Amino acid sequence: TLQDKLSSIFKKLRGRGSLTAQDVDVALREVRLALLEADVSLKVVRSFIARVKEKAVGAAVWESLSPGQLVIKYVRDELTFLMGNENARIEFSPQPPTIIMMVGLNGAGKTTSSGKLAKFFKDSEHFPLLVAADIYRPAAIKQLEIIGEKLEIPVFSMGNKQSPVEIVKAAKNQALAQGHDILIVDTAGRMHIDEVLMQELRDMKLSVSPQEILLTVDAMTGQDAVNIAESFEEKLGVTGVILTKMDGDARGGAALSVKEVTGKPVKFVGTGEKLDALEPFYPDRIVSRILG
Amino acid sequence: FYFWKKLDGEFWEELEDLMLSSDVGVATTGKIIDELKDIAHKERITEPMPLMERMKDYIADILSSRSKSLIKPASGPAVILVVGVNGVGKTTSIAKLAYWLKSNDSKVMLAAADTFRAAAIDQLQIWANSLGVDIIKTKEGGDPSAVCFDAVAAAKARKADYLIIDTAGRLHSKSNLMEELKKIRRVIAREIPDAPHETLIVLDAATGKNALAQAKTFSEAAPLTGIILAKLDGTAKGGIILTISDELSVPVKFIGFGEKPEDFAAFNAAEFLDALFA
Ligand SMILES: Nc1nc2c(ncn2[C@@H]2O[C@H](COP(=O)(O)OP(=O)(O)OP(=O)(O)O)[C@@H](O)[C@H]2O)c(=O)[nH]1
Ligand SMILES: Nc1nc2c(ncn2[C@@H]2O[C@H](COP(=O)(O)OP(=O)(O)OP(=O)(O)O)[C@@H](O)[C@H]2O)c(=O)[nH]1
Ligand SMILES: [Mg+2]
Ligand SMILES: [Mg+2]
Repeated sequence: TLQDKLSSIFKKLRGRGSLTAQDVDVALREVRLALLEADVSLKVVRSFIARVKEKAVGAAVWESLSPGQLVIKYVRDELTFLMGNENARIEFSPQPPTIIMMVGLNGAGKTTSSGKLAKFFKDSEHFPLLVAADIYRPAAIKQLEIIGEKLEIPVFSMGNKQSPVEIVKAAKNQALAQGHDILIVDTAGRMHIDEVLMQELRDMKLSVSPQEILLTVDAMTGQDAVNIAESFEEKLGVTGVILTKMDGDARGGAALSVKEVTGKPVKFVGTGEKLDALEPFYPDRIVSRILG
Repeated sequence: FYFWKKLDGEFWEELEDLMLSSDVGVATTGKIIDELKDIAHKERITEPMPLMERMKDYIADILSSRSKSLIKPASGPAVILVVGVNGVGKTTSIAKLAYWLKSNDSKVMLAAADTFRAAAIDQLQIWANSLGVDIIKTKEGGDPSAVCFDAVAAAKARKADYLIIDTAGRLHSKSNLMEELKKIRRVIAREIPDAPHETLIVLDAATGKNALAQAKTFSEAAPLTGIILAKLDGTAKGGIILTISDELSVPVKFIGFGEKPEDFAAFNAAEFLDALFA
C-alpha cells in the first residue's frame, strides 16, 4: 500500500525535527504514482501534489507519527477536504416542481440512475414524475417506462418524434397539473464535444430552468474525466455529480478529477444494477478507495 | 506537439505527459520512453519528428502483429460472442458489426442473450429491423444460455455466415456473472465444437486502468480473441490498449466512433497512433 511504501522510504528519517523539502518530494513521488494508478487526471494530480507539498514542508515531525504517516495524513486531509462534505443534498425549488436533469456521456448510467433517484424520492414521501427525453437511442423510452412500471412511478413520454425541449415543457405542465413535486428528466447520452447535442441541453435548461443538473459519471472513467467535466460545466453548468458503477473495482480517481475541475459535489453513488442500488456520497470512502 | 527542434528534457517531459493523460499508464509509458531513448541513441536520431515517426512504427508493429481479421470456420456459421461491462457499447457495436459484415455480402443473424436489462431485447430488435437481419430472442427474464442454444441451431439451419451474440453488461468483479458467461460458452461449444470462434470484449475508450482488469478477468471466463474499442469520437484516446496489448496480447480488431451503424471500422494501428500522439 501507499502507507507501506512511504514507511519504507522514511525508515532512515527517524530523529529529524521536521520534514525537509527533499523528504517531501521523495514521498510525494510515491503519492503521485498512487494517484495516477487510481486514474486521477494528470493535471489534477499535479495541482494536488503542489498543495500538499506547501503544507507538508517544514512540518514538525512528532513522536506519535512517523514522517511517512505524517505525509499520508496531509494527503488524506487534503483529499477529504477536496471531496467536500457528505451533506450534499438535492436542492428543492421554492416553487414546485423541483426539476432534476440527468446528463452525461453515453452509457454512464443516466436512465438507471433516474429510476433509482425517483425511487429514493418516492420512498421519502415525494411524488416524482420521470420524463423520457431521450428520443435517439433505440428503446430508450421503453427502458424508462419499464423502470417506471417496476417502481410504480409514472413516466411522461411523447414518443421520439417530438424534440426534447417540447417534451420537458409539456412534462413540466403535466407535473404542475398533477401535483408532482419532483421532475426527473432522463436525457440522451452525448459526447461533450458534440456541439449540436450540447446546445440541445442548453435549450432544455433554458426552457424549464431546472434546480439540479446532475452529471452522471462512470466510476471507471480515466484521464478523460477532466475533459468531460470541464466541458459540461463550461457549456451547460452542472449542480452535482452522480458517480455510477461503484460496485465495480475501479479505484474511482475520476471522482477527484470531476470535483477539482467543477467544484460541484458528488450527491449520490450508484452501487449496482438494481433500482435500490443508490447511496449517499461518503467522501472518506472514496478517499480510502483512491489511496488504495 | 513535437514540431520542436530539440530532443531535450522538455520534449521527454511533454511526451510523458501526453502518454499519461491518454491513459497509457505509468509502467507502459516508462517502458516506451526508455525504448525510445535507446532507439534515439542507437540510431543516432537527434530530431523529435523522425523519432516520433520511428516510435509510431515500432508501436504499430506490436499492435498490428496481433490483429487479424475475423475467424471463420471451414463450414457452418462463425459464432461471435460479444462481452463487456455495463454500458460500454456492446449492443450498438453488434449492430455496427452486423452492418459491416452485411455490406461485405455476408448473411448475419443476431441473438438477444441479454435477458436481464430493461428493454435490452427491444433495443436489439429495433436494430435487427433496421439492418434487415434475423434475430433470435426470448422473453425478458429468460435464460441467456437457452437463447444461445436456439440461436446456434437457427444459424445452422438458416445457413448464416455469422451469428453475433449480445450478452448482458456485467462487472468482471461479480463472480456469479462470470460463471453465467462460462455457462453461455459451454452451451455454445456443445452445439459447435470450435465455437464461439470469436469472443470480442467491448471497451469504452474513456475507461482508465480498469480496462486492463476487465480484459484480464473476462479472459479467464471466456478467452478473448479481440477487442472492440468504442466511443473514440470523444476526447478519450484509449491509450490503455497499449498496456493491454503489452500484457495480454489481445488485439484490437475494430473501433467505434459514433452511434450510427457506419461509425465503425477495422482497427488501423497507424491511424490510431497518429491520433494518440497528435
Ligand atoms: N453494476 C452497475 N451497473 C450500472 C449502474 N448504473 C447503471 N448500470 C448499468 O449500466 C448500463 C448503462 O446504464 P443506462 O442507465 O442505460 O445508461 P445511460 O447513461 O442511460 O445510457 P445512454 O442513455 O445510452 O447514454 C446498464 O447495463 C445499467 O444496468 C451501477 O451503479 N452499477
Ligand atoms: N458516441 C458514441 N456512442 C456510442 C458508441 N458506441 C455505443 N455508443 C452509445 O453508448 C450507449 C450505450 O450503448 P449500448 O450498446 O447500449 O451499450 P451496452 O454495452 O450494450 O450496454 P449494456 O447492455 O447496458 O451493458 C448508447 O447510447 C450508444 O448509442 C460510440 O462509438 N460512440
Ligand atoms: Mg439512457
Ligand atoms: Mg447491451
